[in-house]
Amino acid sequence: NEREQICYSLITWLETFPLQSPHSSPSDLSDGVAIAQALSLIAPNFFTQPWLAKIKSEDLSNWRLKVTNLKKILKGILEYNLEYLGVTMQGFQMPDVNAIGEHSDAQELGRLLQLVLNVAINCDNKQEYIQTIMSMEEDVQQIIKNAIQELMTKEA
Amino acid sequence: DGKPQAGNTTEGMLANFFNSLLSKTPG
Repeated sequence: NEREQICYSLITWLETFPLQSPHSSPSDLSDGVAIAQALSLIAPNFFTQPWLAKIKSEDLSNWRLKVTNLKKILKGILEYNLEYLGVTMQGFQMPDVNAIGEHSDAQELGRLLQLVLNVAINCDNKQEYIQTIMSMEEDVQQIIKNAIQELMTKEA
Repeated sequence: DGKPQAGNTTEGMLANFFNSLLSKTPG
């Protein structure tokens, strides 16, 4: 499944980040904590420490709390796209954060990670992130390239 | 000599793609 391949390739990419929270599986990422940490590394002027502090990182046994985190992350990314990049993702199916929080759904997580990737390849330090991708295995690079191209066709 | 041009190999095409991203203006 292509969507799941995107998810697992982007998890491989996310593993290059020095994050405090575990980030090696869809289950690890389903509470949004590691993803929020990644965003605050990628674009610290936008995903600030006060923003990160609003992401709940303890007692996340109730999946609804995970979804609350994921909604804040998705909202933040969409605001970044609009305010910083001046784009909206017309026609890109937004990730179903309920499916990620409740079932660690890899396909939906793949969509969310695709949006995180888009922040990384457009941020001020994009050179660092793109070069990291270029040093990864060819098949992972190819999937990431396809994921970027899909987003590029949906930007307006 | 039948060798593929660098830009036509998978590696070359990937490098071209990511280099084109690098050359885009930040932000």
